[in-house]
Amino acid sequence: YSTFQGRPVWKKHEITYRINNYTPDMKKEDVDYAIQKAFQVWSDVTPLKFRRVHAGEADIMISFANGAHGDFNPFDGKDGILAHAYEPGPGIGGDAHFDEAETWSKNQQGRNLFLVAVHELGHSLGLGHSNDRKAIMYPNYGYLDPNTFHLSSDDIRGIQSLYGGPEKHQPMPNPDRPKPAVCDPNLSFDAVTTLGDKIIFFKDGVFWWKFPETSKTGISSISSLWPTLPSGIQAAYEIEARKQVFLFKDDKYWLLSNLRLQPNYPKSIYSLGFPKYVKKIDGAVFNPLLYKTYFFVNSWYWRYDERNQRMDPGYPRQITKNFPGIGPKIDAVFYFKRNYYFFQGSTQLQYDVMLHRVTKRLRSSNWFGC
Amino acid sequence: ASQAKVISPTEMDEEFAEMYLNHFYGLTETIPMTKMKISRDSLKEKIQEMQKFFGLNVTGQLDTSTLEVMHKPRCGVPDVHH
Repeated sequence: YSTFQGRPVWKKHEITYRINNYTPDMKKEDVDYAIQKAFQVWSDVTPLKFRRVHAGEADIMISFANGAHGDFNPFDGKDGILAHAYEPGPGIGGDAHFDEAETWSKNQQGRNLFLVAVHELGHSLGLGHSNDRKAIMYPNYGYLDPNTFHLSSDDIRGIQSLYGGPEKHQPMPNPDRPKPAVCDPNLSFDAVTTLGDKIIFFKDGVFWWKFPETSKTGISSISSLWPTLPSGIQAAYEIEARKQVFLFKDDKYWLLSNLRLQPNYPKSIYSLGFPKYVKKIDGAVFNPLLYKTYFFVNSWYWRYDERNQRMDPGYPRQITKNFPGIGPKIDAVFYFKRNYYFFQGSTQLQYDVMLHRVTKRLRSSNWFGC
Repeated sequence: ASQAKVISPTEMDEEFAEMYLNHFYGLTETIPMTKMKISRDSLKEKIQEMQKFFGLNVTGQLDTSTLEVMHKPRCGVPDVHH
């Protein structure tokens, strides 16, 4: 890695940014999200916090521009130079400019805005170019996959040589909303699934992981492992034999295989056979004995045949009628040792798949020994 | 680095390379103002600096792989800070 001459850095840990304008290539919310995620990549490994402002001068001003655009570094049209940014400092210092002549995107078409933003924000924070091709600070574009991207050790060494590591407490993906304590009696989960030898519990931008048989737990931010995955995952299930975990949010779903986000995702849930009136999935669970997946939506559920890759006929059916004691609506569900564990608010119901009935009523946070 | 074919660069190649090396490797910054004609030596030296940075064969010549890297989409911040 390298830094700028004189090692300019921001002398404070809370840095503001402002998105001055937008590229017509992407939806505004996709630009906002790509930039937010790009900042989160750096805040996850430093004590820095980034706060967005919508008016006035921010430390880091972000804009899209064509050709000559007011600094002494005109852009050169499509390809060639994609973007540039200035080292920390007043005025234009820290600012990041993106060449509007490129075709910006949130996927691998054209130029991925998230990847280029992570690189330029590295400059905005004081990093120079690295000759390590695996580093995000490598000057040429096209060597990294946005789906599997994570900072290289060279990047982390570089930025931590300027700002140090994150403060001792766990990373807080959203400083305005403190991380919920896992033993809070009112805690409910967004989604739960097994993942190899662990169980993972999603909540907002974080997830807890736990070994079922030991008390060892941990917490991590979704973005630190999977920067392009949104927070607020709503449903998740694992097909252990295939080492696949499917994650759902709104009308999209992603596939993790060996902990890596797979290319060509997200996909639409309608490709699974849901009718258009289904907007999101509350919970999903794979039954390895039947090789079927159950999807729970409001007070109804569907059943998907994983072998034939299609929804079974005769669905949806009502949850309360076919899962006695469960529902009418659920938050999350996962399968473990011949039981489904249904989560409804702060309550968890152990449901024996052979006996077809609830056999235990627990608190949602029961797995954490609260 | 793939085995670079030694070619005789076109005038356009040379112009592009000088522009590239000037923007990213400060080619003209290190040449005394009194001599604005870029000498072969300083050009060769900058080509070597760029080849070393990108892990290419350090030949100081504008071979195919060097030109190929120069034409890749990239960030506009210089690779070296003089």
